[in-house]
Amino acid sequence: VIRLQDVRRIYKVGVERIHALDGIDLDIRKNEYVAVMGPSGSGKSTLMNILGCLDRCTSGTYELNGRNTTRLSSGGLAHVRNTQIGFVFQSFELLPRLNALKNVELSLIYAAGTTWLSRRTRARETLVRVGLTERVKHRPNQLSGGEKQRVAIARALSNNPSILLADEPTGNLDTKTSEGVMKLFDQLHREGQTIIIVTHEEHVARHAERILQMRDGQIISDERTGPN
Amino acid sequence: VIRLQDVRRIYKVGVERIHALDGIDLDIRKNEYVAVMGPSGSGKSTLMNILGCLDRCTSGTYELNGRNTTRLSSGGLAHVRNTQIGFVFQSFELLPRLNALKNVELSLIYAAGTTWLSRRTRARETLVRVGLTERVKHRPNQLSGGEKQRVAIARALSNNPSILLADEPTGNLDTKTSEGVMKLFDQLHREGQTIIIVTHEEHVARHAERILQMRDGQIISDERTGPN
Ligand SMILES: Nc1ncnc2c1ncn2[C@@H]1O[C@H](COP(=O)(O)OP(=O)(O)OP(=O)(O)O)[C@@H](O)[C@H]1O
Ligand SMILES: Nc1ncnc2c1ncn2[C@@H]1O[C@H](COP(=O)(O)OP(=O)(O)OP(=O)(O)O)[C@@H](O)[C@H]1O
Ligand SMILES: [Mg+2]
Ligand SMILES: [Mg+2]
Repeated sequence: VIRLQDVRRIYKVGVERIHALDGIDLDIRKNEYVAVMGPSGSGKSTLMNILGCLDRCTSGTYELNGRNTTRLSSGGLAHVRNTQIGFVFQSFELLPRLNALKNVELSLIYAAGTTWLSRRTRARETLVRVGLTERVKHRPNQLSGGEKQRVAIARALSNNPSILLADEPTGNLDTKTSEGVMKLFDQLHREGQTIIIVTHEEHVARHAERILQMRDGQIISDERTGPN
Repeated sequence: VIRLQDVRRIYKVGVERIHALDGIDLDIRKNEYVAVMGPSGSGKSTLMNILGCLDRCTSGTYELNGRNTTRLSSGGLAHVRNTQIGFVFQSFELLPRLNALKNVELSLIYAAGTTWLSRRTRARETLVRVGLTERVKHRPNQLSGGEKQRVAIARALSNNPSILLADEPTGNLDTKTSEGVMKLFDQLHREGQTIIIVTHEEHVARHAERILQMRDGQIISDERTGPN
């Protein structure tokens, strides 16, 4: 469902050129569960931004569901993002003036065949599933770090995306809350979702069936995990 | 050096009252190394904000170095923050228009007896110590999550504060980078600093000599860690 061929992403800072992605070849099949690990600065978030159609590669191609995304307009990319992809950002990216419930509802605007009532119900359900029943009316600055992270997760999940991209989704969560989130991801995987998760925690990566290791903008290893 | 007595912090959201801190009694001695753990939403960041003089308690008292902070004006609190405390925020809080070097230099403005050259040198040194030699001219939106986290750490450390408060300082760091940061904290502890670190990771907490567990705004356990 995902195919990257010789993807590169170069940032310019002054006269410096940074090869954030330095030639990535990657195939991911439908309903695969992949973890991405690697040192700080190795290109994980950059890879996720390209997979999530939030950024374009400098060169190379990205085929998503057989379609060459490199040829889509920014409107076309936005449509793919809103209908097929759920993205949990490393820095959450919640809208500061909306409370948790509204932040999640907003991602449902693009879901076909919804009414404002069904969106509200669906948003509330997802927030309950990440343990935030008591915090739905809080705005982001009235939430703890781990609560914001869970709103970001709820927002990504509520639209039932076929592809879930999660960048360090448990970085601010204690062990017990983090296990709750991983159980939720595991269940979504059983229900058919394709899941790609960036994490620096071994015990989180082991939920996946395949682990990619990145370094300096390249994938240096790609292993099946043993049965759990 | 730190004494909290029956400290409470209540937030109001609409008609709801949230007891983020629900009666905290805590003594921390000079040069102690304390880890704080607990579920998401249990009050850890709220506790850190009060210890760091960024927030006032709703009731109770906070003595810092024998001085009752509850009586200080906001100017007095700012002075304490700038001269005695180094704070690593859970969400980094870097200034978006300044590059990494300038973000760190800014925290040195209050250090007595510095020139712009000594501040620049000191800021650069601290960024090298957290492995960011190559990224000093990048602004926050040109940095990875873990790089931003390390700039926040460098900024907290460069002023040689007597008390270091770090809220999830390794939440976005891979294991190897995280060990580098913990080695740095351990060294600062040997040099005499008092360190209080919030973390959800066991292996990070074990660097400390004492671990507090929080739940629902209270400290429910307070244990010495065994020798490492
Ligand atoms: N400004 C605020 N207004 C209202 N409620 C708040 C505010 N800040 C925090 N809270 C609530 O107070 C509780 C404690 O928050 P705090 O940030 O201290 O938790 P925490 O232990 O640091 O959690 P985490 O591990 O998720 O970072 C949370 O349930 C949160 O929703
Ligand atoms: N907009 C940008 N401009 C310039 N350089 C950038 C930009 N964004 C990222 N970089 C650089 O590209 C490299 C890869 O960044 P990326 O965010 O993908 O790393 P990462 O693997 O997600 O790291 P982390 O684990 O710390 O989150 C980093 O060294 C970073 O400094
Ligand atoms: Mg990243
Ligand atoms: Mg917190």
